Amino acid sequence: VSTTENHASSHIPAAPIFLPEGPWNQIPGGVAAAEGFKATGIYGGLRAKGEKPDLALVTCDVDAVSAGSFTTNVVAAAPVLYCKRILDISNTARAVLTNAGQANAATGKEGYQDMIECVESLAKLLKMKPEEILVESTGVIGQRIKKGALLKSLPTLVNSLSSSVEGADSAAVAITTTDLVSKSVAIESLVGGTKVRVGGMAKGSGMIHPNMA
Amino acid sequence: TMLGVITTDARVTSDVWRKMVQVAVNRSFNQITVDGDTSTNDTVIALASGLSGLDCISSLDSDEGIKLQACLDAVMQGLAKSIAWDGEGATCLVEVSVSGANSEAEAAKVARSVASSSLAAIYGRDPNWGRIAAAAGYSGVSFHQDLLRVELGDILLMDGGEPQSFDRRGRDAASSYLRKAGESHDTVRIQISVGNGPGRGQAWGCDLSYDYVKINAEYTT
Repeated sequence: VSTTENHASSHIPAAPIFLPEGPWNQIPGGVAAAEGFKATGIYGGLRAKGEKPDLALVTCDVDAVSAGSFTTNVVAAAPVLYCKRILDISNTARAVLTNAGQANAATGKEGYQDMIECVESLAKLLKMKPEEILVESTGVIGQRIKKGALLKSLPTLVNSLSSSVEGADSAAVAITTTDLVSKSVAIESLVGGTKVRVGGMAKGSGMIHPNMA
Repeated sequence: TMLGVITTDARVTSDVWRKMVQVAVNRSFNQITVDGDTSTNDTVIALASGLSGLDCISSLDSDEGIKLQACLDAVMQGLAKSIAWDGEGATCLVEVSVSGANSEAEAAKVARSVASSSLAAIYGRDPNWGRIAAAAGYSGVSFHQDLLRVELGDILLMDGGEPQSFDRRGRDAASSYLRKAGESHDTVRIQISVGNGPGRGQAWGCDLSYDYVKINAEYTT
């Protein structure tokens, strides 16, 4: 069921990135460009149709200082409630798991429990504590995640982690839903005389009017 | 839904990082709009490994703090603009820049109000300054309408609250500016000045097309 990362970027092209001018250089590698980060995206059988990657993982080799900004929509999805709780009790994190296809929103206690099971299973594979793992979901509202397929894909997901450009690109594809392009960028700049890298990936095409706090 | 994962190898204290990230989100993702629908799942997670070797940043106002904030703003704006560029059914990115407001927050509010307006006129390639002025007017930010200046690209549509005399050539030039942007999925730039204040802000959206309705009619829950 699961495919490896190198099919990912053949699914959708990369978006043009319009970076503002500034004292930085654009470099490849997206979320995996900064020191200590790895990423991957695979097809885990979560999407309603097609075989575009739909499961992404970003990890950090060390405890990373964590921050988050979340929807202020009071009908908040399970991963939003979970991440806010984790960020309240911890200043650091080691991983971000993202699934595309089901938003796990308006899914009640079962939806929340489904996510907890996936986090606990991933924590074992990564040899991390569950509270070191943050979660993002996107897709159809009201549907629970395809937990069986997700759990089955975790070993392949963890084994395909890499700090390569392909790893970052495949993760950027795996988080998309109705997007026509993947969104990934990284820059390098001198801060305090030291070379610092900042990278990221994003998704979004419809239901877009963020008011995050 | 928009999701974001941001990573850096800068070293920064937890409270400074959390403040920095929210500032950058307010200057980027919270300034985009495609359809006015705020999702149940919108999330940005940002992780700092500290492995670059940089000394730990413990103040937003330090030189290093200001530089890291600028880098964070740039990455998030680059990603946010690509989301608006890829809006469902979009044929062009709409970038709204506002100046002359009393504060950055007020300028951002006017900009987002204009970007959020269903400027179907953009899809119709109609340089409709009236819709732009109206969207600025209902933003909730007060300003003197006789100070309002609106430019589309480098074509002045309104100045000092007065519509510019618009001969056929001028109107055709403005329409072809919009058409070219739509044909090459480029950026339509709307510049608005609302007064003489120091506040500047930007927002990004896209034009509203028939395809948006079609895509969403088929995306059933």
